[in-house]
Amino acid sequence: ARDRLLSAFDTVNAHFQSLFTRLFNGGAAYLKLIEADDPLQSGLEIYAQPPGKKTSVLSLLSGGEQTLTSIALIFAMFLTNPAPICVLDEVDAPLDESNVDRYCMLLEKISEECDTRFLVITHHRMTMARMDRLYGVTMSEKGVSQLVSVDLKQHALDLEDQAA
Amino acid sequence: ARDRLLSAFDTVNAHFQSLFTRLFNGGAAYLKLIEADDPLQSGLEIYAQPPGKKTSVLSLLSGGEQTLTSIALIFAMFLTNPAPICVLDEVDAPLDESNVDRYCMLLEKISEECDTRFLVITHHRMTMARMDRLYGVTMSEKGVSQLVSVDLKQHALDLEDQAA
Amino acid sequence: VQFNRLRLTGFKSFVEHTELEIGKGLTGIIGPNGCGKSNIVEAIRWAMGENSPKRMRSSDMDDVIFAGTERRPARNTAEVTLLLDNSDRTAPAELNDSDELEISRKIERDVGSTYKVNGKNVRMRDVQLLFADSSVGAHSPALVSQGRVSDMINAKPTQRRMVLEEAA
Amino acid sequence: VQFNRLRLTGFKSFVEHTELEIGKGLTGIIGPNGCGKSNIVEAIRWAMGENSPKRMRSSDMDDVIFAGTERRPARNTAEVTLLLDNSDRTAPAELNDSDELEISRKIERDVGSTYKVNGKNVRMRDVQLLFADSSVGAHSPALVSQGRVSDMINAKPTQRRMVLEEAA
Ligand SMILES: Nc1ncnc2c1ncn2[C@@H]1O[C@H](COP(=O)(O)OP(=O)(O)OP(=O)(O)O)[C@@H](O)[C@H]1O
Ligand SMILES: Nc1ncnc2c1ncn2[C@@H]1O[C@H](COP(=O)(O)OP(=O)(O)OP(=O)(O)O)[C@@H](O)[C@H]1O
Ligand SMILES: [Mg+2]
Ligand SMILES: [Mg+2]
Repeated sequence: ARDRLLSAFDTVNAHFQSLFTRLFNGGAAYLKLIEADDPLQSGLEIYAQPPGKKTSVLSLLSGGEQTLTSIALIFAMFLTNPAPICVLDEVDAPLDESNVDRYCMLLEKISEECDTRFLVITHHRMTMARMDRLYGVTMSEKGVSQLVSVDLKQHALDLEDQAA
Repeated sequence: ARDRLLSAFDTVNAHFQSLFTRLFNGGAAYLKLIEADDPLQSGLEIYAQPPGKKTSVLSLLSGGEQTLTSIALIFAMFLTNPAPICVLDEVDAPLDESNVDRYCMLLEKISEECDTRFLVITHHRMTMARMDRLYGVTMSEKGVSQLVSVDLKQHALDLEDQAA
Repeated sequence: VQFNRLRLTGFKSFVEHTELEIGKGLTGIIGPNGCGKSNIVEAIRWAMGENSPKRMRSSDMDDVIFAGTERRPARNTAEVTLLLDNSDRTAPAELNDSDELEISRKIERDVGSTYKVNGKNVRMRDVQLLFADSSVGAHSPALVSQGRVSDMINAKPTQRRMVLEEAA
Repeated sequence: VQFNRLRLTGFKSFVEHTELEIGKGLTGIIGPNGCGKSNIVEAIRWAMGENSPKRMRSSDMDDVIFAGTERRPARNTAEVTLLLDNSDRTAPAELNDSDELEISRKIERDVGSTYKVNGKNVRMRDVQLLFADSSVGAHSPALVSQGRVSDMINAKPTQRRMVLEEAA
């Protein structure tokens, strides 16, 4: 079990370092096992250096930087065992427009390379615009959900306002 | 201390019930002290019934509903001792457009009635559009923050893209 | 295996029969707060064998059955079906002899859940293993529920290490 | 009292002297991730006497001093000033004889913080009480930091009750 954890750690760490730099368009990050000599008792610490800034632990980054770094870690774990489906529920909520853009580019890349189908729940207009298709969920009858297909061009951007 | 807590509880509960209905444009909610006979040992549970739905504890609501309900509770506590300043850091992140609209209307109302000045940090375009003035924070020199005044009309909506 | 379609009936706010086509690439799901988007995510976890009501925002597994509204009575059953394409024959041995796999979970109030694959009763364990073999499953990194990212940010280092172990 | 203006120098990423006018009504603060918006919120808390580095995303109070970049050296001091209008004379007695109150906190690396009101040295306690009297203070409901709402949602019922007690 100890060897399996160390080998998983190395693989995830390698993916994490390159995903971080891709999502932040620069900078660097790495994982470290801390707090114990025995890996099975250790803690996983995350060090990140956004472009032009100093390296710090995850807890000292801004809200959006913490989110983008965590997305890099989640996909680093995903890439060690890529799945045919990936479901993301409002993961982009704290991200600004340029970070959302790079997040979407990563999804497109993973979808192509791993043949993964993504279900992306979002409130971000930019993310909606980058989808291959959109479904809207409405509750025109209170308490009862209905799924509708949404025309990406115009309706995508009106749906949230109309259904609300 | 016990009486002070019970009296604060009643005041906050009263504000909470009316703020919830205002923010949700309907429905009802209330607070309850649970888990102990002694109020000083009790827990504070939050029950909410969004319009057309069944009453449930906070943990069973959707992400956006939980956020809007918590906003009602925060302002219920605020109104028991209104302050001249109120700072809100990305509180509206999980809200959809119609909930953001009602959140902004509440801020306008509290600002008028309590003479409170609000500092509202946000990524939401709709919130930006409802502000009386906007400041942009940029880091054109990496790692160094600068504050700039932003023209509400046009620049407001371009700033996030440009600065990014 | 590849995921093609999701069907729900009576699951939480999706009381009516609902079909979601899972196409290639990126599919967006949008809508106002509280309209049912996260319920879709939970339906997928649930069909994969999610066993803990707490992870479904419930205290009891029966809570996933449509509980009724002012206008409609509560239901007694909920059913979620995942339709998989298995033409690459990558499914586990006992289920690997058809091009299509229809995995269904049904719950009956006060009775419990039953699982079927292509109409034949199976145990929950079989369904969980099927999905685990495809690197996807109720607890895999591939299903990121609402709030999971902020949980990770706030987690202690030892908790994070456990997440890594589970994903390995 | 009314808040008019915030000044920062050397505080976290605001190495240059910065002035924020706090006008009537609603003032929005916008910008990309990591550009410094939450640092402004922390500056206000800090000037009000926030004493716990953990609540400022720091392990040491000296961490609020500009730590330097590739191009600029670290600073040795950080100063934040809040300018208040006191024409309604609602400030505590000892500070209530002027129309304007300038409350300043300055920290020097390895030395610690000093507080001034209208140029005169005061204790941290005096500053904390001044703001507590106006129902605002580092821990009041009026300062909602990033993540505080999701902390409230995830809090146990006993923790929530404590928040209510503190606000009372
Ligand atoms: N058993 C049930 N029967 C009927 N309705 C239910 C049941 N369980 C949950 N719901 C309803 O489903 C709604 C929650 O939906 P969901 O969490 O999917 O919203 P959402 O679209 O993700 O919203 P948000 O954008 O706020 O995250 C709740 O309003 C709740 O009333
Ligand atoms: N002592 C310091 N010296 C210099 N820079 C610092 C210091 N402390 C923090 N910073 C920088 O301030 C930045 C954090 O800014 P802040 O948290 O205000 O961002 P934000 O605008 O709120 O972003 P978000 O939208 O992601 O929440 C970090 O990138 C960090 O590098
Ligand atoms: Mg949701
Ligand atoms: Mg921030």
